[in-house]
Amino acid sequence: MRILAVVNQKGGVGKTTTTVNLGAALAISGHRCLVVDLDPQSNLTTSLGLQITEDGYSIYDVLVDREPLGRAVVDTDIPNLIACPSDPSLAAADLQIAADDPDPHHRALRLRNSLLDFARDDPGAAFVLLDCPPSLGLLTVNALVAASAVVVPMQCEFFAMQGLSRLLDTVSRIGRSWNPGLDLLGVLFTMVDRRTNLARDVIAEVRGKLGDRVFDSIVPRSVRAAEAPSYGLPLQLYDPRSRVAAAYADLAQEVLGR
Amino acid sequence: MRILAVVNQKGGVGKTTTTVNLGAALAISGHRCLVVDLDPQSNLTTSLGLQITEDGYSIYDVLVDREPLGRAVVDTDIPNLIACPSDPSLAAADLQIAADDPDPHHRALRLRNSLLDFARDDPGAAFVLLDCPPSLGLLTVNALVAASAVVVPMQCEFFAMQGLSRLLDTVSRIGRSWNPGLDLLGVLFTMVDRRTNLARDVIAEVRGKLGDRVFDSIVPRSVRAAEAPSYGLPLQLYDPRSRVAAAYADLAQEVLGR
Ligand SMILES: Nc1ncnc2c1ncn2[C@@H]1O[C@H](COP(=O)(O)OP(=O)(O)OP(=O)(O)O)[C@@H](O)[C@H]1O
Ligand SMILES: Nc1ncnc2c1ncn2[C@@H]1O[C@H](COP(=O)(O)OP(=O)(O)OP(=O)(O)O)[C@@H](O)[C@H]1O
Ligand SMILES: [Mg+2]
Ligand SMILES: [Mg+2]
Repeated sequence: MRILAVVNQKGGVGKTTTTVNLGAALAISGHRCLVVDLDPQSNLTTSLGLQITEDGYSIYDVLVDREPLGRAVVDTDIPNLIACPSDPSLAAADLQIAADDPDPHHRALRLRNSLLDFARDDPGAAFVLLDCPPSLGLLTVNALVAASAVVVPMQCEFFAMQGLSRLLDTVSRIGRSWNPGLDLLGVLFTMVDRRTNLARDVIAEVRGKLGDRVFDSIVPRSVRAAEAPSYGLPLQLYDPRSRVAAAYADLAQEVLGR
Repeated sequence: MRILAVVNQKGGVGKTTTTVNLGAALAISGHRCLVVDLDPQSNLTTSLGLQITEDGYSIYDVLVDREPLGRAVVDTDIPNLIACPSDPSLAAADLQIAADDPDPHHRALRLRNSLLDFARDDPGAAFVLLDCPPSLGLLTVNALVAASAVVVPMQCEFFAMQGLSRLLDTVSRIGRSWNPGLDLLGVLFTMVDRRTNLARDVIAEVRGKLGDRVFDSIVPRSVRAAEAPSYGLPLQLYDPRSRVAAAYADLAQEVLGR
């Protein structure tokens, strides 16, 4: 079971869109895939048309009340794609877990332990994708401790460049102290408008710095990607011939090859 | 002194870009304006060309170590525009303030008290704009408790719609319990591509729901806005004839008129 954390503290860079569509592309090509929504905004949950019901379980119950992850996991419209929803109460999880567990090391291990138990119960899942909120707080730290590798969606813009080096520092710091195998699988350029100089400059600079730790696949900007969530569908179902769906299918092949 | 919190837990919607350019537009039209960076990403700080030095003060020192705000405030390249920078250590401020102060009410009052002291020392500031991080955590709650009104930048996309009702619920909840005067000054549509149906649908739906609490000014998508931060300049200096600079100048007039 490969666990990938989809991380970037910069907001609105395409973390949720990448988790949904990469997950769907992996599932469609035959690899059973669990996607986990770690964001109190619950954008992943609604992108897959899932409801957050009062009495249903979510990642909040798993992390704060230590319910088994298997109890919160539900099916989606796509065969082979299963999901663990989140809900708004997750916004208070940071402080609640910190109050409950004074040891910073223990706090950071909750998600990893839940996933290890889940892997024993449901050995069929080949991939787990963790959709992180736009911060480097406890939920993201839990994802980095649980993950075997990190996917970093980024836009070709100035703020994104600035945040990247800080994010990679955090990834290697967490790797050194809590998760020695953690590695950058790749940076993914999203919402790219190739006509602008800014995009070309940023792509050249990041490829220059990171070499092959940048995916070849580049996701173009397309309003189809922004429309799909309102129908609760990944792009492979909403508009399978779109350039964005094709880019995520390419990405899935690259991830399988690494 | 009018204190406006620029808030939206959805990431990448233009909070920082709005704070910088609305602040610059207010300053250029003669109103002394303080902008405060409450985001550990420090995007506002770098957009104004400010350095985060090891020995300098930032909002972290004000909120966590209770230094006077006046000590952290610096001048910018624009007359009448002053700024309080942030730095990466702010990422831990939530947990540090919570550990230091068990009373949730006290924790939420730190920024408001700092601004009240600042207003006594520097009575010339007519406006304070608070740039919030993409979450509804303690830093954003501090901003909502300190503010007299809220500006909500949003993109014309599905996730933004979903987050808006949750955000407005939070604003009225904070208003009821901690800040009775708090009010939505307006929703600002940002990065708008008017050619898409999605944009037209979202604008129509939000205007239908909120009426005049939506600004008339609409900020178009333009790569010039994404280029300006890399030069450390607001748009009024980087490209004063751009459509985005003009939209923020219009917004400033609307804000002055409300
Ligand atoms: N390739 C694309 N083309 C156009 N729009 C896109 C594309 N990918 C994502 N979007 C839209 O951009 C917005 C931001 O994307 P998304 O929500 O996936 O980012 P995020 O990093 O998960 O945001 P947050 O930081 O708030 O969690 C969304 O409204 C989404 O629909
Ligand atoms: N009108 C615009 N046209 C094009 N790009 C824009 C526009 N406004 C902002 N941007 C770019 O979009 C990205 C997101 O904007 P910004 O950083 O201001 O949003 P934010 O809400 O502050 O993000 P975060 O949630 O990470 O704090 C930035 O790279 C910015 O340069
Ligand atoms: Mg997201
Ligand atoms: Mg910002």
